[in-house]
Amino acid sequence: SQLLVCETTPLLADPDPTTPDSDLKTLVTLCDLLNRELLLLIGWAKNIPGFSSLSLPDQMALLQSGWMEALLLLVVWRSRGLDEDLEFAENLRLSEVQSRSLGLEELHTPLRRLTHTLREMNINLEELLLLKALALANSDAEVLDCSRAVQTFQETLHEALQDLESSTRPSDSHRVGRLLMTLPLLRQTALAAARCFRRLHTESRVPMNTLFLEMLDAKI
Amino acid sequence: QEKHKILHKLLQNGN
Repeated sequence: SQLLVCETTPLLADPDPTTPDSDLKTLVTLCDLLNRELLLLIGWAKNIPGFSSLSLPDQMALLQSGWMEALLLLVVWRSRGLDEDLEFAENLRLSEVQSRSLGLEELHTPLRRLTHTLREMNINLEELLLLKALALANSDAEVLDCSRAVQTFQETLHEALQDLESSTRPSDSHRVGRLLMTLPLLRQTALAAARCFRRLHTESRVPMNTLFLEMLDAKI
Repeated sequence: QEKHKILHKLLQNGN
């Protein structure tokens, strides 16, 4: 219930109306959107029960490692009603052809695969939000200040997922496992996404917000 | 933490 309460309204893309449409403009708009979502995500993480009790270095470590996974899971959720496109925002959808043209092909295919898997499972919002929190909690940060506290944080979320499934789908004992098994592809895709965006900044000079760059650097 | 000063600030200050 707490995760449902602290989920914010999806943001809209905010393209510069004075710039003519181009791939560069779409990328700038996309990165600006992701940066604003990242800001919300940091606020959201603080509302996950147990997160704020972790030490500041551990909060940073989890966010630096898991932020892209959490953001991409929202894209997957928004894209669930579409067959081929990815919906980053209600007014920013990318087809496979557009993604390729923007240099984001490494993202498109695995995100569509993940969308397909979760759609086949008929995943609901409660499950998605728990997966999002678990992706953050299970971020395999290299150095932790207090790994016991992080483990307790993970266990609380895992128990919440188990409670949810045992009360809503008592006959499906494999559902928690199936949901957790979608996380490796999410992690792999998040890393590919971070590399893609870093490359777009260094090689194609796509301007990006300082926070977004700082978090990309922490991820790679 | 110095390298990641924006995140540090956001988590510390709450704004």
